[in-house]
Amino acid sequence: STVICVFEKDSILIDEDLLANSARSLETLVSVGMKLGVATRKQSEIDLPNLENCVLE
Amino acid sequence: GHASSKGLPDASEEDSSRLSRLKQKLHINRNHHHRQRLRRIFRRSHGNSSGSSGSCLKLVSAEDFAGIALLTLVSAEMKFKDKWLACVSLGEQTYRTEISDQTEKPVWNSEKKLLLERNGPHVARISVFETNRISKNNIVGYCEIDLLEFLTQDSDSDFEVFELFDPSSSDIVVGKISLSCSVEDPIETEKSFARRLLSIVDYNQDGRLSFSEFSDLIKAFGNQVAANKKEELFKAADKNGDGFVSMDELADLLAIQQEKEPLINCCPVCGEILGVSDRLNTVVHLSLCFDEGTGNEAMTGGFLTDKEASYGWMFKLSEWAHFSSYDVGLNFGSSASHILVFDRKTKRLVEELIDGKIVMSMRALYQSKIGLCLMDSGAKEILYKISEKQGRKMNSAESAEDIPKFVEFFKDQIKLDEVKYPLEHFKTFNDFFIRELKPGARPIAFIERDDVAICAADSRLMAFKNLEDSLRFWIKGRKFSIQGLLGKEICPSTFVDGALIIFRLAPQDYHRFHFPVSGIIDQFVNVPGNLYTVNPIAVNSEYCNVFTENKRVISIISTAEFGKVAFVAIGATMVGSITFLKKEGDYVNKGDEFGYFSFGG
Repeated sequence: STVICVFEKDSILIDEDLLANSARSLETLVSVGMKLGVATRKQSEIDLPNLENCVLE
Repeated sequence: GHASSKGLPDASEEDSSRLSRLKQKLHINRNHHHRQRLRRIFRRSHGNSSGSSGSCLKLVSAEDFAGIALLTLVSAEMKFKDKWLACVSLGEQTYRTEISDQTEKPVWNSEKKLLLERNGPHVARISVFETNRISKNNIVGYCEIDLLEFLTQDSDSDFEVFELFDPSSSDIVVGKISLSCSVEDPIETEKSFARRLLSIVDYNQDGRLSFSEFSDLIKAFGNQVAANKKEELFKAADKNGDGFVSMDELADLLAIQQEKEPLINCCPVCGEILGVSDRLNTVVHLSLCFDEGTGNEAMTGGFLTDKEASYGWMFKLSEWAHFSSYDVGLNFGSSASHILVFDRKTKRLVEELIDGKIVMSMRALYQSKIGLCLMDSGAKEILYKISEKQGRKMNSAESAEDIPKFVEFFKDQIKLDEVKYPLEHFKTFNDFFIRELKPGARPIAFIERDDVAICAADSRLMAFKNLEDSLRFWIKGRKFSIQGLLGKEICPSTFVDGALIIFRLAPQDYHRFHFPVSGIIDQFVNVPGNLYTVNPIAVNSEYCNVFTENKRVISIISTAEFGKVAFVAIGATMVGSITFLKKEGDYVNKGDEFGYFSFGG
């Protein structure tokens, strides 16, 4: 059986060692809980308008 | 070397050259600040390990160490007589000794120089095999040794004895092995490397290089920039100005030059491009490649796993005849029967155990047009029916008898000491198959940080930044697409060009899957389908579209850090039943149990 996780474009920075092995078509033996990657940006930052740039008319 | 451009030095020059030699000695010591640091890392070991060349040292501290360790497998004490061979696996390389005589106390005295780095693989696996002429060689015992720890521990003796454990349960001792390990002095490494290099171009064997010989050497490095600066390099190397470059002077030139601007861009032996990260790494790499063993019983290398190293003449014959090769990466035909994976923990290659007959049937069914026709003429339905039947069988009380056999077959890949309940607890095979682990058996990385995603299952993982990469390196089914994977109900635009991570669970793996991220479960979508195998033999085949045709359940998780994440649980032949422990609207934390796969349709 298999689990496939699909992320939104540019939402995750996957750990380099995992990408490097995959680019050699080599599977990496991992366990639950091992680090997979880091969010590239806080989703909240995207949703909230960037107030600093607003100017009072 | 050839007659130098200058005559032999006269008496007055003799004094000045002696003075310059003295200065040079001081200069070298002052200049090689890193050598003092390395000296602090090393201390002279008592005596010498067996017959090794050069000075052997013990490590005092292992931080940011990089160098050559000399490992010698001396002997073993087993519990019965046989002909024995031993293997050493470190990273992606495996070496083996010769086969001993018929005895219970084999003596090999087999040594190997290994590249050891702090942030590289440093846990060596030593495995001992009993050998057979016709049937395959069997692993009898193994142990794992952290070589950096071994080298830094305080012990007067150069030899250590380690217990060998039964692969099926790591608390049964099956023998002992005696081995030694010491570090080659990095100065010695540089010198022995320079000595090897010098001997290549020292045509008249006078132990030093004239300008023309030196030029040949620089040319051999294939570095055009350096080739244009031969005179300058020669003058820089010839510190005592005697018109020749000695072995010490060459060693210094290579070491210093490699740090400033690399002389050697790629290894002249194996062709590997040499990063300029650390000059010692370059010299170490080159020394190992140039190394032809020290004449002692050097081990035989070139293997990827100890399993490959232990194969007998039959496998070698098949490899020689190109029936099958044993390699990392996309494999087709008979080479697909050896699936190699990289163990992220030990940084070592591991061969996946699959029954030969199953491999043959999968290759016939998934890697050929005939298989494709079979699928269209009813094989799909048969696979589905077999899986449903298997599910009923594995839920019966009798199936519990299969548990010990299953554990034996995957003996060194199932760790019973982390399973929550003892084997007797499980009333059916499926109960064992969806076994829970003891609390804490799987520590969650950065558990307090929701912007760090974790692995969702014990599995063989492939990760790609986008769909194109996944098609290029792994998924060969022609119809694969994000839309195809997620089914019609889910709008794919959110995920187009997103990262794709595939967690493939093998039969012996812990079969519960967990949340890779924290968030809220938006929805579940059931997509009925077939139950093809998810083995790479099918995934890498252009004749089969596993991920867009197999039965699967897609759940969408809304997260604060990653946006939306699609979590697709895909059933496979025999293991087609997918059960979830959470429901729509639940808030979940990364690492929580999400569900499990079990036998059935």
